[in-house]
Amino acid sequence: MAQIIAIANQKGGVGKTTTAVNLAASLATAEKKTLLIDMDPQGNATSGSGLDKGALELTIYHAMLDEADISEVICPTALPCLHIVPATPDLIGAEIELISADDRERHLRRILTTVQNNYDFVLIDCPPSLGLLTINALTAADTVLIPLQCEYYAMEGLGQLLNTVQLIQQDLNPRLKIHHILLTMFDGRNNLCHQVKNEICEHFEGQVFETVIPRNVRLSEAPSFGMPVLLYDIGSRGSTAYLDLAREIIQAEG
Amino acid sequence: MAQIIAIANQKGGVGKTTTAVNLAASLATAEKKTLLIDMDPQGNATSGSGLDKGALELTIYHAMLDEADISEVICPTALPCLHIVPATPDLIGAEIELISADDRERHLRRILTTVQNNYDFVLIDCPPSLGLLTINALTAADTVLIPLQCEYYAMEGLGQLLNTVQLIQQDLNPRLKIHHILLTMFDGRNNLCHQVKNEICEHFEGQVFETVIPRNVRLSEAPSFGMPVLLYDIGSRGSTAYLDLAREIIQAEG
Ligand SMILES: Nc1ncnc2c1ncn2[C@@H]1O[C@H](COP(=O)(O)OP(=O)(O)OP(=O)(O)O)[C@@H](O)[C@H]1O
Ligand SMILES: Nc1ncnc2c1ncn2[C@@H]1O[C@H](COP(=O)(O)OP(=O)(O)OP(=O)(O)O)[C@@H](O)[C@H]1O
Ligand SMILES: [Mg+2]
Ligand SMILES: [Mg+2]
Repeated sequence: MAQIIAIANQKGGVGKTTTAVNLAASLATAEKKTLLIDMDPQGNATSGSGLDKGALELTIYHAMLDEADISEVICPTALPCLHIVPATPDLIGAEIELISADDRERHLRRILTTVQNNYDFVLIDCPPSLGLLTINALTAADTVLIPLQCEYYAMEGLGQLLNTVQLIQQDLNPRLKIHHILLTMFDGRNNLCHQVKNEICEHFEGQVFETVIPRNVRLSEAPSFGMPVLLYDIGSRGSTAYLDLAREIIQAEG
Repeated sequence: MAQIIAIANQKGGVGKTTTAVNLAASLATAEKKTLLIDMDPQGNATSGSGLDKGALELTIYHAMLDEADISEVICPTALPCLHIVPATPDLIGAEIELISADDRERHLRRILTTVQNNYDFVLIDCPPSLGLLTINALTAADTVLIPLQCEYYAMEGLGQLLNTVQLIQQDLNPRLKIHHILLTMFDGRNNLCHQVKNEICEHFEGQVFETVIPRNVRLSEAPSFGMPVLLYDIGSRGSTAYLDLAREIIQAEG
């Protein structure tokens, strides 16, 4: 049984894609069969995993609109245990076309049923909004992983995200749970980071990952080479942190 | 005649709100009458300017759906020459309700006509997407200011944004021009930043602001006090940079 994890936060630039790409690679390195789904029209997880967006014929767009079976859009990556379903800017069109469809929130959940059990983990990278693409991801998911930058504006949006998760639990997906909150881009020299960390750990006791992702330039360099950080610089603090996170998630699965 | 500037980039977390709030405050300090419009349901520009979102009755949501006149939703701020039109998460509803309206892309432009000439500058903070709210901002604007983080994923989205601007120029707003690209969160010790800066300045010669906004922790601390950085720490590098930017924009208007 695959564990389906949506990586979501409507606040922009908090590390959703960086977490999706590097957690997926770390799980794959631990021999867990992993499928990474890019649900963001920006397609950052696609290029960050080494795929050339210009060369793609079939993407998540085609699977969401039933123009192709999801098995046809799954691509291999440099890591044997890691597959990816890519995205391109066409995906913006899917959001508009789905608005008038029946069961518009359940399309992703429906198309995943045929392939999800070939994997141990399915990770879904979400765009920075609470629109139909993110709602499809939350409806398909077992858990939601919330990357949170240790900054004021990122804290401000947390309440809205938790409200949306609650609405989804009531109407569309009663089994959805909050996996944990992941603190990202943590800079130990910065007071604001410590303040935010203390506040989050107090309010959300037991729902914050032990692993904290440090601010580390290797994490922002790796995507320009189209690779996860563990292939770019395995010894970096960024790489170690995401390997720790993968271990923590695998152990929680028990 | 007011100059209407949309601050837009669908990539998340690149400094749109930080630029909107601090540029507006800097223009107001230079005695330019400025109106800041928050078009993002996250409402970060609203709280970053010191307004309490929970206490607001009328917002941009009501003006966009013609439930209130825009003059009724304009609020004063701590700076005499700065007014703000606030936003709350209700604004997500406006995007859905506008989809089926007639001139759905021109609502903001229409409602602004009655008040824009009371100001020298109107700044519009956009959400991290190319949906109807951002399209309304680009249709209402004279120019678009593009904040760009010096990172790989931010560069990747630039082409898509420029395509959208071109489409708007053709169909909805022929007078729309690209104001300039603003490099944000620049860290001189980081090679990637220098690489991105060189590449952008080469490709977009003459369309990049001289002023570069440095990474400066005071910029991320100021919002938690509900104030622009020039009221929080006028001597900081972040504050100086946005005052320089305001001066550059005022001179360009010359
Ligand atoms: N821990 C980190 N240390 C340094 N840089 C980081 C870290 N995590 C992410 N980054 C960089 O910060 C930027 C924002 O991260 P990312 O794109 O992953 O966020 P996101 O939430 O997916 O953004 P969006 O909302 O646009 O989808 C990227 O340029 C990324 O390379
Ligand atoms: N020059 C800077 N130095 C340090 N921190 C900054 C700087 N500019 C912005 N920040 C911080 O980085 C984060 C992202 O900035 P901001 O929220 O302004 O981006 P945005 O593009 O408006 O994000 P969104 O896409 O969610 O609307 C914020 O927490 C902000 O305080
Ligand atoms: Mg992303
Ligand atoms: Mg913003």
